[in-house]
Amino acid sequence: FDFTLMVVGQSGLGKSTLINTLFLTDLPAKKKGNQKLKIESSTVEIEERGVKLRLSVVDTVGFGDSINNQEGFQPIIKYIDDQFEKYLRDESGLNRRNIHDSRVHCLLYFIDPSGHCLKPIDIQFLKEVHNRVNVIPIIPKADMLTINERQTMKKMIRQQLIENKISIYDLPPCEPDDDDSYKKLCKRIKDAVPFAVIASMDKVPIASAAGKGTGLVRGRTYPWGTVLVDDEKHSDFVILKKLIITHLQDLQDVTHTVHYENYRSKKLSN
Amino acid sequence: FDFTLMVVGQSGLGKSTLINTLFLTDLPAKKKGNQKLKIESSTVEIEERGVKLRLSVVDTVGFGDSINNQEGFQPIIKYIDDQFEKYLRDESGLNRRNIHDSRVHCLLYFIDPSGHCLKPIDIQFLKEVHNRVNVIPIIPKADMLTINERQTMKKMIRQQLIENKISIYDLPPCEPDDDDSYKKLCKRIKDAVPFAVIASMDKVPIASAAGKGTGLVRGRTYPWGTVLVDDEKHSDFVILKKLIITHLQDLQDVTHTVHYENYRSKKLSN
Ligand SMILES: Nc1nc2c(ncn2[C@@H]2O[C@H](COP(=O)(O)OP(=O)(O)O)[C@@H](O)[C@H]2O)c(=O)[nH]1
Ligand SMILES: Nc1nc2c(ncn2[C@@H]2O[C@H](COP(=O)(O)OP(=O)(O)O)[C@@H](O)[C@H]2O)c(=O)[nH]1
Repeated sequence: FDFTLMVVGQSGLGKSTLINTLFLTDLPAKKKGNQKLKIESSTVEIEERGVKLRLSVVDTVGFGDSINNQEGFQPIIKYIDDQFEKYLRDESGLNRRNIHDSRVHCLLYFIDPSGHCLKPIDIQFLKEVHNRVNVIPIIPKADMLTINERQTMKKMIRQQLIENKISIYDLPPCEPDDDDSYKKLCKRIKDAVPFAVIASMDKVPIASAAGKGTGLVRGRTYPWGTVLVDDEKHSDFVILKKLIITHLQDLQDVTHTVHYENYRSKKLSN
Repeated sequence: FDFTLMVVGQSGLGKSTLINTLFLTDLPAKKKGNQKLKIESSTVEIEERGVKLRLSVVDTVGFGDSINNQEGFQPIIKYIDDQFEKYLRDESGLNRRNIHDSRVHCLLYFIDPSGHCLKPIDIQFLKEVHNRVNVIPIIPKADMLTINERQTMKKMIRQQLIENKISIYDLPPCEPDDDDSYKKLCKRIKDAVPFAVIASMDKVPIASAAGKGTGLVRGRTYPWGTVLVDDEKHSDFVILKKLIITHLQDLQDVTHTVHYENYRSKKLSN
């Protein structure tokens, strides 16, 4: 089972930290500050819910970091199209049965949490990619936003996505015979977009229940308190993880039937 | 007593919140996201330590917010030079005694806390202004950085300022006969640069000492704890305020004897 996830956003927004926290991988923290956009891909074997998965993570280091970002997007667009092109060739080749699928099944887009809404660079980039790949918008480092500020920012972003006709990954509609807990989960996922998440691979001590001493859990410690990765009251991390893990298949299907078909028909009609 | 303070940094970094928290003013939160750089100046009468002060705050809305920021700085540089020009004219005019000093005495530069260090836009802008105005570098929204991350970021920034030969406002050396507490304050100020501050005009409840019920103080409430503006263990806000208030006179003197003289001699030698 091959799955490819791309992360895009300015450097320092916590992209590698989030990937490591989601999939318990160990991507190196980037060398900071080099502006030239570089696309780096790394593959890890992971196991989620008993399914063995070969996860490829494509990181875009240096996105939006230079003073003039006009030309910044093209390498990313080209990377996504190149994977479609490779798949198209393989599909029409001799070895159709063993195609290695390197198409990008999901793109996590990181929005700067210190803005109030999408910036021009966000809108321009999302307009270029939303009909090529499944986009999931993320507000990283959500521990810098109070609960009210998160709600306000999410509302603003949803409005801007509609105004600019940017479509993001949408869950398939629930079947009537789906069980209640699945329907509830889908509703919570839809309400959470864009996902305000925190991430951390550091272990912090917390007093566990019934005074059995302290356990070590993933979080970030401040002088005024400790924020916990796996606490649903602290961020949308847990919901985001559920979305990705339970919809791996659907993310692949949509990539194949919608985005890839889009590419193919454009290509053949030229 | 006229004092002019300029704030520069991307929108959303908390510039107006910090000014309001420092001087108990009520600058409006900006209308978000318009990229065209606009320079807005507003004047308030404040009183600090018994001294009546006419404080002018010059805000640069839209700095660094567009996709191509190459041309972004010029209006700010021009504003600073224009005030020198006005002062030069007034000085050689008839009414020398009643000159209204609108020169910029201090520039608070806001560094994006989600970066790890100075970005290209920071370095390029600071190189243009550091010999025209007293620059004080600020890391706003420091509640998103753990104590370790703050130390690391401060170290990186100090190194970059040295490498790029950018000079920032430096305290006048202590006199031998200054009292100990002033010498201690100066040392703490020098060690704190760039100042990692938080700001908030919201009042939050905290349990006051000896269980006398709760008081209301300035801070930000999160599900995992409350960060307090006036708690020195939480940020450098208190130290920054002390620096500005105790050195208003010196900031004016340096503006007059160093930066204005620079401008005058350049102008006259042309
Ligand atoms: N406040 C906060 N900081 C975070 C969070 N996640 C990561 N960071 C910090 O952000 C910095 C940059 O993270 P990194 O993953 O290297 O960013 P990248 O350049 O986008 O890959 C590191 O110092 C992290 O500790 C978070 O959820 N909250
Ligand atoms: N986490 C955090 N948020 C802050 C802080 N100061 C201001 N903010 C928030 O940042 C947002 C932007 O503030 P504003 O002062 O309007 O930014 P400006 O555009 O730079 O003037 C507001 O939602 C503030 O509540 C702070 O110290 N910490």
